[in-house]
Amino acid sequence: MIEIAIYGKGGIGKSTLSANLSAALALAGRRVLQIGCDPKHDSTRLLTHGQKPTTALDYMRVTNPLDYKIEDILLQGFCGVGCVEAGGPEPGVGCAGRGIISTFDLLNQFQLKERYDTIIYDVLGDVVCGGFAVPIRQEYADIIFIVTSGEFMALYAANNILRGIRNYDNEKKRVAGILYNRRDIEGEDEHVLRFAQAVGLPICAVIPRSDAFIQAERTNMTVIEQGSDRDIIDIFLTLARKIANGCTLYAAKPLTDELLEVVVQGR
Amino acid sequence: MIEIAIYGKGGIGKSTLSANLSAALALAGRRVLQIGCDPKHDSTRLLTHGQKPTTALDYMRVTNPLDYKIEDILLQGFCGVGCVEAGGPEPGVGCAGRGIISTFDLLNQFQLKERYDTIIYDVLGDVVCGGFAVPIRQEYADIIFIVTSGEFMALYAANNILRGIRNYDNEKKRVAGILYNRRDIEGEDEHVLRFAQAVGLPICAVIPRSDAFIQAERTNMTVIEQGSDRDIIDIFLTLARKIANGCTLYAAKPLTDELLEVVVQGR
Ligand SMILES: Nc1ncnc2c1ncn2[C@@H]1O[C@H](COP(=O)(O)OP(=O)(O)O)[C@@H](O)[C@H]1O
Ligand SMILES: Nc1ncnc2c1ncn2[C@@H]1O[C@H](COP(=O)(O)OP(=O)(O)O)[C@@H](O)[C@H]1O
Ligand code: SF4
Ligand SMILES: [Mg+2]
Ligand SMILES: [Mg+2]
Repeated sequence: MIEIAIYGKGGIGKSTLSANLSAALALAGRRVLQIGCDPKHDSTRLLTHGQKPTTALDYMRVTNPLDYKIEDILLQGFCGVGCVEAGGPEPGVGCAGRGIISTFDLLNQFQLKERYDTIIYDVLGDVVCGGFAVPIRQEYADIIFIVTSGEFMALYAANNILRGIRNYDNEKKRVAGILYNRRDIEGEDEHVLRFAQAVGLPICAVIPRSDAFIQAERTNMTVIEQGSDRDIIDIFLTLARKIANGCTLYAAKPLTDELLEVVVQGR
Repeated sequence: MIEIAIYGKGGIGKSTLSANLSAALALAGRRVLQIGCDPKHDSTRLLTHGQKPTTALDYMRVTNPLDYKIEDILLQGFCGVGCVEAGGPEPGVGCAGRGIISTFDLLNQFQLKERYDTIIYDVLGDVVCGGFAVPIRQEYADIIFIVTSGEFMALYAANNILRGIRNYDNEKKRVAGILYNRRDIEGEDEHVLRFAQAVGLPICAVIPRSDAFIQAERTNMTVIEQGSDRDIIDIFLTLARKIANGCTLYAAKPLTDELLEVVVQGR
């Protein structure tokens, strides 16, 4: 079994890329489980044609543990991909990451992960704390991808995620690299290239900013399922193949704030 | 004394707008203290010509409480604006919001707020939990502004912030309204207008996406101090005047996820 965590700033495209990657891995014959770890709980919509999942946290709030049935929170998506959403507590009340911890406990109770050979964690990366830091732990993610664009805010978050990984345990190298999701802004390629070089990570995939994603999203599908954009489909099939063949893994080497600014913005 | 909390999604422009508003309020004769409540700790750079502040959390980590001196973490900025940064713990280690709680305790120890008549809290709004939820408490913010653009992610965060406010205590109306910081994307005005109407909040200021901010940022100044963009300066002076004369305050009336999508995206 391989467990993959996909981190990045909120809104950067984690769920879009996770869902398309899950679809590509499933097409390649893998048994995939995608676990949404963002309080936004919309990670798996593109795999389930927009079905509204019952989040694990909401489910546990109203259900007697003796009555727990994993089918109540597990949706079947495109090409057999299993879909679960952690959810989160009400804003202003409790730890936003708590849903993730409770969800993992529940999934462990049912040994759900054992039914799959590939687990994808789609995790909010704006604050690397509480439950959001849990997939970084060694008993969870075997490999970690960071989604970023060339915008400073996204690279700042990427660098912060590297700090979180280093602080947990950098003995075992677990960062596969960067998934560069283009925002189509000026000088973007340069920013991401310089950042990647400075932190010693490969850019494992470059995803174009494309209407194909927006079109597919309108019908609550991945671009993989929608099937019309051959180039984008190939990008995800290639990434899926890389993962299946085994990615080289690297240590997390975050930059200081000062160096990050110099590297990205040249000042 | 009036205490103003400025919330919004990371990267939306909170610090830029907070610093320019603080500068405008100071020009109008108020004694302003700006407290940065984002682990990015760069809230006050535009007021201090880029000085790197010692964050309260870093300071407390290395200083004997008997040796605490408020001057060590308080920077003097443009037009007498006082500047403090909460900072945060290392990513992956502890609660990202903890710096805020510790900072408030420290400031209370020195009764720092009493030296000012206007407090501006610049607060990360991606997760409304832990320390990030503290300025929402009644003993802190008297009035709350939410910074947003027309992007769905920003409006989702704005709606989430309203949930946090409502969950704390909605008996006392404390939301002044929306600060619309344009991102210049298609159909943006419409999205923000529909959101504002649906949640019953006024748009208190519309800030154009402008190179004036980027130019001023290059020399680590607010547009107010830089002095060249008369229109933008007027926007902030007008907002400062509205605040000084007393804003009408509203209850937080967040939308359900479903309604938010229908309202913003028309589906
Ligand atoms: N490469 C891309 N091209 C065009 N739109 C994109 C692309 N990646 C993401 N998006 C859009 O950006 C928005 C945010 O993406 P999402 O995957 O939900 O972000 P996250 O999960 O990181 O919060 C979605 O509306 C999505 O369709
Ligand atoms: N109205 C605007 N026009 C142009 N650039 C802006 C505007 N508002 C913010 N920015 C830029 O966007 C970036 C993020 O703004 P910032 O205030 O740091 O966001 P936040 O504090 O919400 O994380 C900064 O580089 C800033 O100069
Ligand atoms: S640990 Fe992180 S997610 Fe949990 S309350 Fe603190 S800031 Fe929020
Ligand atoms: Mg997502
Ligand atoms: Mg900021």
